Amino acid sequence: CMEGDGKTLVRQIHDAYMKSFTMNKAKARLILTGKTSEPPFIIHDMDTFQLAERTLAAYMAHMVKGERLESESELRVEHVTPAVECEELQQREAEARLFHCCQSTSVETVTELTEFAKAMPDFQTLDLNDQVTLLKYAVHEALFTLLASCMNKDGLLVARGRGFITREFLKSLRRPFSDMMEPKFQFATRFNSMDLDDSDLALFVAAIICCGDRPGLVDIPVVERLQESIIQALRHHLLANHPDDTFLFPRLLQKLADLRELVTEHAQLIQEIKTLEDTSLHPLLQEIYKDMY
Amino acid sequence: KEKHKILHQLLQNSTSPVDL
Repeated sequence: CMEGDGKTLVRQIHDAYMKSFTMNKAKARLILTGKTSEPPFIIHDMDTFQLAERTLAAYMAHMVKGERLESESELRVEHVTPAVECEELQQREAEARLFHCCQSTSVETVTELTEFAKAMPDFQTLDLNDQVTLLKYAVHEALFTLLASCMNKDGLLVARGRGFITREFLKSLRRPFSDMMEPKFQFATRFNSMDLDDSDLALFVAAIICCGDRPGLVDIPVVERLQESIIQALRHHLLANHPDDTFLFPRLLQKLADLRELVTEHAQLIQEIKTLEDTSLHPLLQEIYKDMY
Repeated sequence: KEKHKILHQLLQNSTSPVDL
C-alpha cells in the first residue's frame, strides 16, 4: 500500500509525462493495431520513403521549419553518370536524409525529455550542472525506452504516427546504417512483452533520469534521495497496476542494464558513421556524445 | 558549462534546439 506522498509523486510524474511527450504508448498502440481512422503511410523501400518525404513533409521533424539539408543541395550537382551509378548516388542521398531525419527526431525527443525532467518534482532544485549531467547520460536510455512504444516486430511509427517504416527496409540499408535500428527492435520486443502502460513508463523514465551513479555528479546524496523516492513509487505502482506479475519490478530494473549496453553500442555506431560517412551531427547530439563513455 | 551550452539553455528556458 502506498502512502499519500508516494501517490502524489506517481500522479505528478504521470502528468508531467503526458504533458511533455507528443507521442505516448496509448496513442501509438491505437495506430499500430489499426484502431485509428487513418492508417499510417508505410515506408518499405526508397520509393515509398521519397513519397513519404513529400506527403508527410509537415510531420517529418527535419522539414518542419522548411530547413534544406546541406547534403541534399551538395549532392544535386548535375553530372553525366551511368544509370547504375546514378541510382547508387540517389540511394546514398536518401540514406543521408534518413539519418538526418532520425537525428531530428532524437533532438525533438531530447527537448521533450528536458521538459519532462523540469516538470518532475524537485528536479529543478538540483544543482544546474547535475541536471545537465543527469540528462546527458539519461536521454539515450530514455529515448530507446520511448521508442519501444512506437515499435512492433515489423516496424516503427514515424512522423508523429503518420508513417510506419518497416524493419526490413531499415535492415536493407547499407552498413553502418543497416546496423542502427536492429538492436533497438530486439530490445523493444523484450521490453514490450512486459506490457507496461504510460503510467508505468512515466516512472521508469523518471528513474532513468534520476540516477545517482552518473559520472561527474557533484551532489550525489541529494540525487540518490530523489532516485530512491522514485524507485519506491515505481515498485508500489507496479504492484498495484500489475497485481498478477509480482516479478515485474526486478525484471524492469534489469532493463536498466540492457539500456546502458544499448546506448554504449549506439554511441560506437554514431562514432563510426561520423568517421566513415563525413556526415554532420546536430550540435545538441554532439554535446551529449562528447566524453560520454 | 561551455561544453553543454544547449543542454544548459534547454534547462533554463525552452528554446527549440531545431532553431540553433
